[in-house]
Amino acid sequence: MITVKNVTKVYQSGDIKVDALKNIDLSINDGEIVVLLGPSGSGKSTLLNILSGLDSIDQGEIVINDQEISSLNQVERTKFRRNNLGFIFQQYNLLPSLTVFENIEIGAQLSKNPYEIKEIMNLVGIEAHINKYPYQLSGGEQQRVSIARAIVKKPNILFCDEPTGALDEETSKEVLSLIQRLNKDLKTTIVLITHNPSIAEIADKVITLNSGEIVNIKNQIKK
Amino acid sequence: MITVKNVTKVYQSGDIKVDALKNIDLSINDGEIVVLLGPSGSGKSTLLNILSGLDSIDQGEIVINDQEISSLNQVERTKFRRNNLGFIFQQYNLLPSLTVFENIEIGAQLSKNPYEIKEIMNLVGIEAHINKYPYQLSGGEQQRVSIARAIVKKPNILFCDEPTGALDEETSKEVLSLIQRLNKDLKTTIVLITHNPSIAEIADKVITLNSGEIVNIKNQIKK
Ligand SMILES: Nc1ncnc2c1ncn2[C@@H]1O[C@H](COP(=O)(O)OP(=O)(O)OP(=O)(O)O)[C@@H](O)[C@H]1O
Ligand SMILES: Nc1ncnc2c1ncn2[C@@H]1O[C@H](COP(=O)(O)OP(=O)(O)OP(=O)(O)O)[C@@H](O)[C@H]1O
Ligand SMILES: [Mg+2]
Ligand SMILES: [Mg+2]
Repeated sequence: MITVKNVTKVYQSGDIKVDALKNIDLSINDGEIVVLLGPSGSGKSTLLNILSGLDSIDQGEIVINDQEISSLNQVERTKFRRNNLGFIFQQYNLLPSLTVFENIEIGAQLSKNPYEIKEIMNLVGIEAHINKYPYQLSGGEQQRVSIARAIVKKPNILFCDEPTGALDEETSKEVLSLIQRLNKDLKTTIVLITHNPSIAEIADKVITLNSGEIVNIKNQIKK
Repeated sequence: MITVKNVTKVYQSGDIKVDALKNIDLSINDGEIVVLLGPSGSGKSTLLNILSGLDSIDQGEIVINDQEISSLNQVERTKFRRNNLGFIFQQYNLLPSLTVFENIEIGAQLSKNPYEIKEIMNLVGIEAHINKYPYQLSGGEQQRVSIARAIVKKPNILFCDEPTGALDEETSKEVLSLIQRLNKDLKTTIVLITHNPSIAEIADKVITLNSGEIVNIKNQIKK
């Protein structure tokens, strides 16, 4: 269960001051698929980053599985994240000096019971690139390595920041059905950002952001 | 006019050998909008990179505006590209130590008659971020800075690698109509990669790739 109470996040740096999130209240139940929609710059990635403890908040409280992560320091938040959460980044964040296999292995090593690395690579169609370095991959191939790395550790909660942004329709469908299978088979909670409203069909709950605020929460029957 | 004759591109590095493009023949007329479609890994970015001289080829010939760019060395290709071509990269490639304004200014300085920087920023909706650094921007905001930087110099040919991948539907439409306006008003030749087939509607010609080969060329009436 994720609970967010009256959370505010301000980016401040020199003359730059951005109210990225204002008075956010929301809750996400175990095993739910939640989709975050909203225009570019509306605060989706920021919300994902503070939900997963990647970034800190200025006001309010965030509780995940009874752990108040907003009161942990950065080292404790990192430990919590490594043990419980999977993250597919909007810009992939692959380690450039490690091969595809090694990048995914890093994810697997954080788990007591990970998937087989080769099996996961097969599921996202990147087995042919096993020994390549990130710079030797296409945009969509890098994205799929990022996906494999997040999924292989069978996280309790999987955060996905535009996981199919660089993929063609075919490959997008395969990735989404893989995410749905994780949710169905392992009861993984999914929090997914997309700017593609058709992807929202797989969600139990669709949260729409605009200018740092939640403007709509829609409960629906997921497909 | 861009002419590609029997072009082959192989990536070779240690044990890695990838036939990224095989026997490519195509031509692009001045003022045309050409869209490249194809699955992830099919060779679209590679084709764009060799068309614009960003990368070299192993076999064949590429001629742009009567200049055989495939026979130029890297320094000469860079000079040709700076003077004639605009490029929107799949991963934006912004300079991290320059502000939004300075990143776009770099594009403007390469032209004798650039657009007003503030006007272009306004057109893609990023004027509020003028003094920020790339790391202080959302994914879609970074993409729009990359677009502004390419367009501001009024290039003869504009290469776009998934220019709307990180953008919501609204902002995507604005970017695409901006690209169409460049084509209509300045007769800019547009070569655009997308994995979104609906974007292909704006094209005079749609070229489909699969596994490094052209599998279809469709001429159509552009919208
Ligand atoms: N430097 C490199 N070394 C080896 N292989 C490479 C290199 N760069 C690209 N490739 C491979 O060449 C193929 C084509 O890559 P390219 O980036 O052109 O694909 P793409 O069609 O743009 O894909 P996407 O839609 O995922 O961006 C891919 O299989 C990729 O793994
Ligand atoms: N480090 C930072 N400093 C200042 N402003 C920031 C910083 N990071 C993000 N922002 C701003 O906060 C706002 C929200 O950013 P965020 O990345 O959450 O948007 P988003 O909804 O994910 O957008 P996109 O769909 O383009 O990825 C944006 O206006 C952005 O410019
Ligand atoms: Mg984002
Ligand atoms: Mg590509």
